[in-house]
Amino acid sequence: AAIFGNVQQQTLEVVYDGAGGRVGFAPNGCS
Amino acid sequence: AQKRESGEIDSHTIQLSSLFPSSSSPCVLSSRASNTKSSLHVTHRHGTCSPLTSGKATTSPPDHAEILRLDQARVNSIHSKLSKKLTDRVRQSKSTALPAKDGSTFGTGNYVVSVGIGTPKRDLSLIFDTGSDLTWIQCEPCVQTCYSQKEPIFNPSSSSSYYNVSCSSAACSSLSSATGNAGSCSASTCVYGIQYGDQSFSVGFLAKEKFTLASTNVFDGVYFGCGENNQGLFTGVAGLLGLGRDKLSFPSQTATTYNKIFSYCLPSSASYTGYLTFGTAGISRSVKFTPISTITDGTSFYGLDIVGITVGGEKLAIPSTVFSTPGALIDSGTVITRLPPKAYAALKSAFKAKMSQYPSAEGVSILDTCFDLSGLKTVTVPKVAFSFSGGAVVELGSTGVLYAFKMSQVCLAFAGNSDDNN
Repeated sequence: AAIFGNVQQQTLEVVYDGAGGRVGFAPNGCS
Repeated sequence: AQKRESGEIDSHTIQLSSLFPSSSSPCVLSSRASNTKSSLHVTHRHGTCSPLTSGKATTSPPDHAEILRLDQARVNSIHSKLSKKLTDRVRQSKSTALPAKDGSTFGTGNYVVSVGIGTPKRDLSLIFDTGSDLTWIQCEPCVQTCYSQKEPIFNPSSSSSYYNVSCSSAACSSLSSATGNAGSCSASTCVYGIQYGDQSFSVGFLAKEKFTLASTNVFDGVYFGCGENNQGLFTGVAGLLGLGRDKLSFPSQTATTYNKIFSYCLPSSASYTGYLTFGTAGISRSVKFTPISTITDGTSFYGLDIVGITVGGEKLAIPSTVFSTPGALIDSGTVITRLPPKAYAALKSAFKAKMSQYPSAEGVSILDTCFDLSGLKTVTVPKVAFSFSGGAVVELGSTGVLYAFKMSQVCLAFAGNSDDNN
């Protein structure tokens, strides 16, 4: 499988919604 | 129009000094982690913020070649775990026996949080990992062996809220899906074992204990591994916080409070802290969601469906089957993003074409597209965006595209998988 690694996750806020069955990203969500 | 003219819309201009943060910069704490009740500071294991380096960064900068070697070992074990699950599904229809090479390689485990465990509470530094499920820590009396760790090793006999778990409990039977190994029995106490592909492992008693997050969020009776025999790349940290999707993972065990929702911002450099927040507190309104894909059903991984990549505003001509055949997942413990070979080839050629003004440099380890930026103050790189199923388009930050070894070797931070199916 392709794997989205932690270098690419930097500066993104990454949201795991296990109950909702979804993953979210907020670009620049960390500033 | 002016921005488009100057190409700023589709590119980042990066101060090269930011790619080489000094190892003595003072620690800058995440305000989110400091101000949100259910948030933990995330520190870079080797940085000035890490509790493991008592205020100064480790003198020797991390060995990049070693980081990338271990990263590949982790990726190989994730692939073997996925293929095993896949053949498990196939196995229902066939009787072929396949070597079980389970567990995930630990990798470099760069991101650490502090969690309170036991009564009285002991704050312990744990690596957080969305690619595995079982939380475990080293425990006295280290019947077999313990690696060296910064904080004193947890002693269950000094905690009034510690309980061993019996072999007949449901939690003991769910160890096989959480660790790849069924629980075993020692004097009617459940024993766990988790093995990471790079000779790292932890074996000990499955137990229940009080966990305290950010001093005020108390969870009684959390199942975790009390490791009496631990070895491997964990030096310095007390254990691991498993954030996968299995029922024994920490998000699953705290679902009544946090509904299996958590979010994080990784520190963008070793002298900053990021945050790991449980629950919905503070989640940005601009979050774009994509459904967890079915490719990883039956495993603890968070699967994603990538549908396209854009480089400098140009959508790459990659057939969607290139992504859908092998599938994709997100992992906090994998450093460099891995792409199917055809997708990586398209990204590499588009990126190189937009970086033609910079001299090429020798590749390093798994990274084969590098540039010599010696003598420059800034570099202008094309923006890279990922499109996921459900319409989410995610533009990577400026630090998400390059991996810098030294000024004369700054590389595209992506690598191709070895074949189209993995």
